[in-house]
Amino acid sequence: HPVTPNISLRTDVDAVVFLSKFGYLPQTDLASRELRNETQLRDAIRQMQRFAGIKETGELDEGTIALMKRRRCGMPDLIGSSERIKR
Amino acid sequence: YAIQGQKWSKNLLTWSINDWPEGANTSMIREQLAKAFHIWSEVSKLEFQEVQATDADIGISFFRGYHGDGYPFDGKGLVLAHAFFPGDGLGGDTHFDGEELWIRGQPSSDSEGVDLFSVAAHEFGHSLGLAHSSVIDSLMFPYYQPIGDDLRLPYDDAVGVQQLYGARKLPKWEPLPPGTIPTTQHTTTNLYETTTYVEDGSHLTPPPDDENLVPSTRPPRPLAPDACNSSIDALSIIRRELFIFKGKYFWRLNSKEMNNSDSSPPPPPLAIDRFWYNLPADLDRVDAVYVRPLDDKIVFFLGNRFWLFNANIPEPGYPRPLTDLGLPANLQHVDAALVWGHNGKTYLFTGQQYWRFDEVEGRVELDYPRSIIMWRGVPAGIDAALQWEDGKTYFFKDEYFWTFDDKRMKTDAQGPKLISSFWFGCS
Repeated sequence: HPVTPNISLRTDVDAVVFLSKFGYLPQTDLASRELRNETQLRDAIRQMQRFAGIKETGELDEGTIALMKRRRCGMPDLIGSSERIKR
Repeated sequence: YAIQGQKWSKNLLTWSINDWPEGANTSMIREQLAKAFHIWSEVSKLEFQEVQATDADIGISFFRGYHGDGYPFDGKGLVLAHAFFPGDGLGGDTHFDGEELWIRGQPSSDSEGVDLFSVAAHEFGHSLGLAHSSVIDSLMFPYYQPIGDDLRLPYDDAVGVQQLYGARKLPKWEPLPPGTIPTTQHTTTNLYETTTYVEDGSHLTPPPDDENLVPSTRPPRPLAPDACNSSIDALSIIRRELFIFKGKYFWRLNSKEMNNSDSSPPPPPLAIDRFWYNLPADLDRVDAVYVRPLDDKIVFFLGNRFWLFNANIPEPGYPRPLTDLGLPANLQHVDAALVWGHNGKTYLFTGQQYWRFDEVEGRVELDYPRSIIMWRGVPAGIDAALQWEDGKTYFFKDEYFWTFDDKRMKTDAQGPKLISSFWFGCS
């Protein structure tokens, strides 16, 4: 059943787009965001926080949103997802 | 550092600027890009040559918005550039967002702009085959961090590019400047001395007996194992590369290089904790490792616990006890883990026993353990097991390995062979 995540994604940064674009969520699911469950999103956020070396909260806190707004390279962060870009 | 998997098969790479930004200061751009290439060639065997041709290995373009490669730019801010990993066509090409204001150096407090050198140096790392690094001070860290005009490649990036293309030879011992009194801690201006470790492995030779030569700054001598005189703890193929673990170290070998009879000696091993974060700080060995066939995640066994990694990123919730896999509570460790291509099942070995593991259920199957005698010819207490890309199954113990015939269910009649000669190319 579709699950609407409780986690607030309504910020001025589209967190799901960010997490998908940079390899923390599968890109194929972009069209069905409501199917993501909260655990999946929190894990993705936590993984992104760990990679960037900031506190792992699993939340879209101030530091995480600030990081998502930082200028960066357009390539994904994870090895597996980076393989997708070459295709 | 993280290697994506593809690399150039030559050391001289050409580059050209194919599409310029509006109102470009062409000399500034060419100068900054050349400087960005230089920091990679300075520490590796690579050389770069600018050409006026559209078929250069690394084509450089400044584009706006949608530009036909499926990765549109987003205007000023956020995404600054992207690059393609080595290969034909788009491979190696680097695209900068043409809507950014590209400048030389850092903007002053009352001006804006993005330092082209900083961004280009990072993107060229991708063009050479490096993926993003989670080491914050590294150049391949994904978030833009202004770097000084005189940047030299950070250690993490230098080791990464040298792993792919080899290290440029640097003098390890330098003559004293005239009039200097010899000391044992003379510091040279060569910031890349650490890279000589990559070229020479653990075999840093003692200084020559010459009072006019003094040692330059170098890292502590690592107690790394010798590939040509060593057993192994564990091994697995992870994203097309062979990872072999021994003690606190691992080797990362490209299969094409392994199959090349002219290949150079094995590269030096790297410290496990420099790549696989979150394993115990006092780790002295990995017992077993395998890649889960369902999701390509990597399982490490250490003692009576196991860890799960996605690439080299640790998954939350680990380590977990072996009992979570249905293994007995008195089991203190796993000798080896094998995903057997013959039936796609995962097998866990310890001593004289083995279990078949159901990846879907997440538990070992009911009528196990069984005796290792079922694998005729394989000794008890193996160190590691692997299904290699030649389709054969290999078992490892001490300095030897056994080739297993999956159809006849017994080891090769030729008996065990030396690990060092086949897997590391030692003579």
